[in-house]
Amino acid sequence: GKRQYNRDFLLGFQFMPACV
Amino acid sequence: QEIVNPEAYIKHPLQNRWSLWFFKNDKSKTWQANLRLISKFDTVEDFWALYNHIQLSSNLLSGCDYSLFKDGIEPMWEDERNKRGGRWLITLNKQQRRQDLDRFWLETLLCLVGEAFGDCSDQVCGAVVNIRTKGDKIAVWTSDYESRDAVTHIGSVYKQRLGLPLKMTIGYQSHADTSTKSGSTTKNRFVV
Repeated sequence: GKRQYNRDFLLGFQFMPACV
Repeated sequence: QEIVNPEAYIKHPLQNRWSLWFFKNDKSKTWQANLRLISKFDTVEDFWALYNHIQLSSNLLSGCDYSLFKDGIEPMWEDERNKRGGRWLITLNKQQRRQDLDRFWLETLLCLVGEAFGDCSDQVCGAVVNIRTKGDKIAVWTSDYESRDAVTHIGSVYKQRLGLPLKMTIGYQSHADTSTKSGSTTKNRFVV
């Protein structure tokens, strides 16, 4: 299936520390 | 032995790889020479790394554009994936640059990278924000203006996501009509 992400899920990553 | 949660180190892949383009109006150069590819990304984390790093639309000079398109599609009518398409157009008044522009553009980006239009997302090519003195514009570009069902589904979901009032309508114009118009307005193929 398609990788769909809703807005709240996406917004939750805005200020996450970057992956290393 | 340590068990590591994959959530902690695997980036979240997007359905598509996206390219962010920047246009700066320099009248001494051709239109194409003013268009620059900034970066590509294909994960949620890399989308935010780019978004958080660049200027908000409301801080750009008049005449500038951002365009976000699927990898392989150039942000111009002439591209094979755009030439039979059109756009849902949001026209903003001058006050809306302060009130609405940045949140509308972010919402547009989230609709694209999150594939908010379901199966119809396949018809989405990209989106453009134009910063203009006379009024800013945001548009979602799709690939086939004759696909009534897909185009109107995309338009109604988009209008809802922007939180536009029901009584307000937005229009969809084909690029063919926009590129051959004689006056300042292009007829709407669809409205929602």
